[in-house]
Amino acid sequence: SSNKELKDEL
Amino acid sequence: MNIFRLAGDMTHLASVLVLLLKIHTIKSCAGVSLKTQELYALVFATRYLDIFTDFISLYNTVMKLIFLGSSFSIVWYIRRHKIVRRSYDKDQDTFRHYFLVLPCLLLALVIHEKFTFREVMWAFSLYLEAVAILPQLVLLQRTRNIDNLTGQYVFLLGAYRALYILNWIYRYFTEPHFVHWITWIAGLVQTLLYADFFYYYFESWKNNVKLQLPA
Repeated sequence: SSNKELKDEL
Repeated sequence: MNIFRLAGDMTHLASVLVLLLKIHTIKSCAGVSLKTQELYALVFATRYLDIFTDFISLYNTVMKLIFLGSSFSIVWYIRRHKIVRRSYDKDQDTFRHYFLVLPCLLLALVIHEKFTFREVMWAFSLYLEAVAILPQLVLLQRTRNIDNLTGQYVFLLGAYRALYILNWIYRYFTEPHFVHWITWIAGLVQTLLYADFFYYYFESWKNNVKLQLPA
């Protein structure tokens, strides 16, 4: 679960 | 993007616009905690380090610019604007927010997804955002008279994170491996801090009386 996917959140 | 996250972003946008509008139109920041605004500016500065390196979407970049711009301009208004600064209640806004910054920084150095500058700053911004409202809540309890706009600002700020929790629940069930404990726990703590404010806010709205927080 990379943090990448969270980076699209503000 | 899901409806909960969009609603959360719009609620967050509304909160900063309500505050900016209040300060810009009536040229007053009575009841507004400068400490909370400074903490929020720091939250955005440490969270959006990737604004110029990772392009995610136009929406993402525009919203980041709005949040950065609004939070820093609110701090500028309260610190520098010759009229607004006069209404800043520095004797009441005394929460030592450095006591919030340091523990969040230490915690981020210990608990993060990866030990890189960006990831530690990301974790720091999440922990700091969870507690950034405290100086404002303390100020509201001290000043007693909460004007509508400030009350709406705090309410919208709390509601945005509650909507984000719904967004995380939605993403957990729709996206495999979507597990982010750091973000979830920080977001939950943040929302819980608003719980008593929400209670008194709804009570005052239901009974149609002025919002009063118990001392």
